[in-house]
Amino acid sequence: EFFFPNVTGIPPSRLLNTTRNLWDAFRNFTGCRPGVDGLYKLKQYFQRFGYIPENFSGNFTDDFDDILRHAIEMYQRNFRLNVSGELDELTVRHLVIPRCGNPDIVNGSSAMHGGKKYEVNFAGRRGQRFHALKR
Amino acid sequence: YSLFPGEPRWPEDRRQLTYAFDPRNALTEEVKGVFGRAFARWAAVTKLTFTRVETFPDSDITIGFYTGDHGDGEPFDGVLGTLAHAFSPPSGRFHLDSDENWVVSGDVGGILSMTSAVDLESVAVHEIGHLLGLGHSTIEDSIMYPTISTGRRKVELTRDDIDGIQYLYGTNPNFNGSSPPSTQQRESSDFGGVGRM
Repeated sequence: EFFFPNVTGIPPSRLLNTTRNLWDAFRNFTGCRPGVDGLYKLKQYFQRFGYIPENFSGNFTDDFDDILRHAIEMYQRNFRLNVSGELDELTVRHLVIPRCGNPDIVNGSSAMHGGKKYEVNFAGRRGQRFHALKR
Repeated sequence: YSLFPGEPRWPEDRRQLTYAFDPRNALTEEVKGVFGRAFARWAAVTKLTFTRVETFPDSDITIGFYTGDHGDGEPFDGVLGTLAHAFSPPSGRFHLDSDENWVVSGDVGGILSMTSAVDLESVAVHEIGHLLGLGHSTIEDSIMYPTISTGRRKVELTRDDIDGIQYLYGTNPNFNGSSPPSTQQRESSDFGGVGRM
């Protein structure tokens, strides 16, 4: 049911139902800066792909906090976007592109920069401080 | 290119790998042939070989299409989003999201400008890279770049991909070592990709 010989073989009704996906909701976050709420799903996205450590034991809030800002910065660095720590339009448009389910960062270390590794650590649960270190 | 932590790879005595399809998917020969072409692209540049077998549980690499939660802790999310995932060596598990509109002929462009069509061979070549030990690359034209826009076909290994896989497994004696074609010359097309980017 899910294989098609070419793009014209896909029933129009199926295309109409499937041109948007759950990540498209992230487009609403374009331009978000600290102080804007409603972002816990984006944090879950970043955690899934390694930008927030899997062993982070706190609950995600809707706040645009340091956890999110550092995840965005690392994502922008990996995808060679302007590293601003903000959800600018290009970053959000990139976030919703379909992708491989494998994480970009494994065990807190990204090797996507040809040997330059970026390590992420939580300094502690209290205050949820989050640091990104370039080695 | 990048490698998984610890640089896992298939051991020396397991370089003639077998692959099989989950019989529950009842895939056609045409679909299975797409994977055969994808494996051949990696075999062309390394000493690895890939042979299709019918004994699913016993093969080195197992391929299956699944939907939602399929038991490995990494549930699929419906149309688009995550398309597939694969495990590092020597796991051999290769899972694809059966909710996608997989195009098997390579004809993914030219008519509709924004569709949910995903080129199966493009994703297969990428995931096989993971099965062999490659992580994600920052080189946008490379096979191992993490994202692929709908309607885009990208199946040719780039120098970055080749360097990575040859670091792990050495060079195919029959590989002439010439640089892959430039981006413009490579077999690549997109109609929705630019729009989505």
